[in-house]
Amino acid sequence: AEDTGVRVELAEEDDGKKASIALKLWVEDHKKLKGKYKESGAIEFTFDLEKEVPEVVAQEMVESGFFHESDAKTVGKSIRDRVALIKWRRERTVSAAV
Amino acid sequence: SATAQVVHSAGRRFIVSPVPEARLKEQ
Repeated sequence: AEDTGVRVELAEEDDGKKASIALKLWVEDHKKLKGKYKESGAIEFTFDLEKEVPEVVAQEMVESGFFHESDAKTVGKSIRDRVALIKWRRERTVSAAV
Repeated sequence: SATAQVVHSAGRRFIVSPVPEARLKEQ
């Protein structure tokens, strides 16, 4: 995944079955963000792997005051990359089991 | 560690806590 300066990681163990998973997002490189980034903590949230869209969560973070509008795309991409990795690992685990 | 919560109008809860220690040292 491209280094966007925004890090997204699992906030809980992934058993490969649950539809919703807890993720944690934080800024590693403030310089890569266009807007001024106030929050220096890690933001934990739940994401439904089947139904939800990363860019929508990013927009909610902007609306909640965590990020500037101009960084919504970067945040959305960071979440998308992590979600894609989670799904890829799940598919690999399933195919290995078969 | 201090945590704060923000609930978005769409209902999603965002829990803010300190960045994981190990990651800070990696930089």
